[in-house]
Amino acid sequence: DLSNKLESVFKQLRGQGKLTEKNIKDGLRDVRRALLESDVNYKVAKDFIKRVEERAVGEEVLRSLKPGEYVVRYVHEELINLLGGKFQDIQVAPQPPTIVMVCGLQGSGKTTLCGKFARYFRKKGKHPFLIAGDIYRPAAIHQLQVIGKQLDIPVFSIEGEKDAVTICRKGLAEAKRLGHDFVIIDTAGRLQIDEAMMAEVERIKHEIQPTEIVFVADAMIGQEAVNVAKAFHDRLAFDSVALTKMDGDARGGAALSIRAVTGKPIKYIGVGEKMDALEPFNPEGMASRILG
Amino acid sequence: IRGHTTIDDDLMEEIEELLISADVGVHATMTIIDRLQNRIKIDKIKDPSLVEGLLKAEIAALMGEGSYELDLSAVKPYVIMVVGVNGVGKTTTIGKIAARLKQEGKHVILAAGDTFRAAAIDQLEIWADRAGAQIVRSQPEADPAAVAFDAVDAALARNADVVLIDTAGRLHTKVNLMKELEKIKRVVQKRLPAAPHEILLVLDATTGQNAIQQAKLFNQVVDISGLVLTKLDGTAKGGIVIAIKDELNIPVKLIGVGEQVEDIQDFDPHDFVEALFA
Ligand SMILES: Nc1nc2c(ncn2[C@@H]2O[C@H](COP(=O)(O)OP(=O)(O)OP(=O)(O)O)[C@@H](O)[C@H]2O)c(=O)[nH]1
Ligand SMILES: Nc1nc2c(ncn2[C@@H]2O[C@H](COP(=O)(O)OP(=O)(O)OP(=O)(O)O)[C@@H](O)[C@H]2O)c(=O)[nH]1
Ligand SMILES: [Mg+2]
Ligand SMILES: [Mg+2]
Repeated sequence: DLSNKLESVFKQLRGQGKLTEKNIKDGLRDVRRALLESDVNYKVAKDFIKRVEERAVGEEVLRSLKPGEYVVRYVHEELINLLGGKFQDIQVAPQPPTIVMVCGLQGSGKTTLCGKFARYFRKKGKHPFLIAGDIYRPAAIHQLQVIGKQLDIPVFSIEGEKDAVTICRKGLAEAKRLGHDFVIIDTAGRLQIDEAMMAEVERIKHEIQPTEIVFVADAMIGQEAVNVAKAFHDRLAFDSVALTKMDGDARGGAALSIRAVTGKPIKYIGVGEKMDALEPFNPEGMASRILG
Repeated sequence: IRGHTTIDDDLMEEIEELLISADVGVHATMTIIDRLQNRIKIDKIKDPSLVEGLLKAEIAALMGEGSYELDLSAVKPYVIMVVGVNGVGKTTTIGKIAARLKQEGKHVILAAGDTFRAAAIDQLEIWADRAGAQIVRSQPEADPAAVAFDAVDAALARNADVVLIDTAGRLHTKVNLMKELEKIKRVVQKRLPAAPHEILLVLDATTGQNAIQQAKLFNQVVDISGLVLTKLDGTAKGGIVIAIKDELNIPVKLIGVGEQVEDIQDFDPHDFVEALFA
């Protein structure tokens, strides 16, 4: 436990009034290790520790509080601040429909998330419509159709259509024609370094003008989260992040990395394979989880 | 790490950053650097330009031989079970392995053991078609152990060479799902005592330190004989396999380098290490 580890480091601080630079450096070495073990990016962890160091030096150590606990609580609060304050929901379009487009690496949980969003926003009174924009993965369209059928939510696809932009454009027209006010577009998983695929998702954005672009990331992603998120953000300026598979035991340091490098909020988390396994993001819970 | 004029703390810190940034993890990185510093001391090395070579050699030695030894002449049918957490590339990897074996003239049967996820069976059917393999399937919600049993049974009846068992993605923290995996293995053993001859754990190269927990728990439940490291065509280096080899001695056998049927390669420790430092 990080608190206990830091306690032994700070044993000699008892009775001293302020935290010195050396005290802080020693304590933060353990915090940095905890962050790295949680998959926070190396550079992000370095910057974070440096900022905490600058602010914590000279802080009053309450006589009744243990210094180790104090530093951990300080770090904890810093993490919560960085991970984003109050909950922000998916933006609603000034004129319906609200259009949500999901994007991300292969296997990150996008198609499943589309189903979860559809169910969630229907419960909130919306009339969702799903567009099957993944024309590459074997049975991807079928996967979304099965989900749509389970939820009794319409899924738009065009059999044999080789252009994802066309599917999205026609799907959006159909959604409007039928009076749906919440459109969710599933896209194929792609590498941020795949030029053709990144150009495709840029074209979909340009054509469709989504209200919200959600970057979907697997909670277990490691150091590369920074490069991936930055590239998707540079190309698409996505609005928010969804972190999936949070029902596992991955500490999810990527949350901090992605937030640090893009400035965009994490709004939702996936907590299971079923369609009801969606929760609003809780920065306090995430901070505790990252600190281990 | 190439611009240094002396072997100093700065050089070690750069090595630390390189390894941690490649997802090798703090613990394994410290172990590697300790061993490197020992080597430098014992061999009295002063030239910093030699350090990179030493580091590469150390890591390659740790990763071991690693090539995919599939001795199909000795065993028939050879049963391979593929496991791992959600979305890592199990189904796609099975399609690729099947195609490769088919090209070598083998008779391959795929078991559609993911009876849970939407369109999982359909996805595997498309791969069976692409690979020229036969598929044994049931209905969604069917017992995956029964599908696996039927596939091995069919392989024996049809004198097939290889059975590849696809399983549903599952988080290693879900006790009931891990128990299900144990059951699939047990039931296969009932039909063929030596089977499964190979249990491959598929890991996504973008995964961070959680991969170590995945390897530990899957190994506890079903004895992993090898790893498949997928999505190496991306920018992730997959350094987690170094930590896993160091702690659990499980070798990487295959790597996935794309989404097409031919995008699978035998693991080569030297190529892997070169890519790490590229
Ligand atoms: N345990 C758990 N599994 C999840 C969660 N979200 C998705 N999954 C599973 O992760 C796997 C991949 O999900 P998909 O929705 O197919 O991922 P994707 O991003 O659409 O994949 P591609 O389209 O191939 O890029 C499936 O097995 C899902 O059931 C989650 O929050 N928790
Ligand atoms: N770029 C790349 N993508 C891959 C690779 N292997 C698999 N994928 C993609 O990763 C996604 C998930 O692959 P699947 O084969 O469905 O993964 P899975 O482990 O069977 O997923 P679940 O059954 O849902 O747990 C798909 O979009 C695949 O095309 C690879 O080596 N490189
Ligand atoms: Mg998908
Ligand atoms: Mg699968």
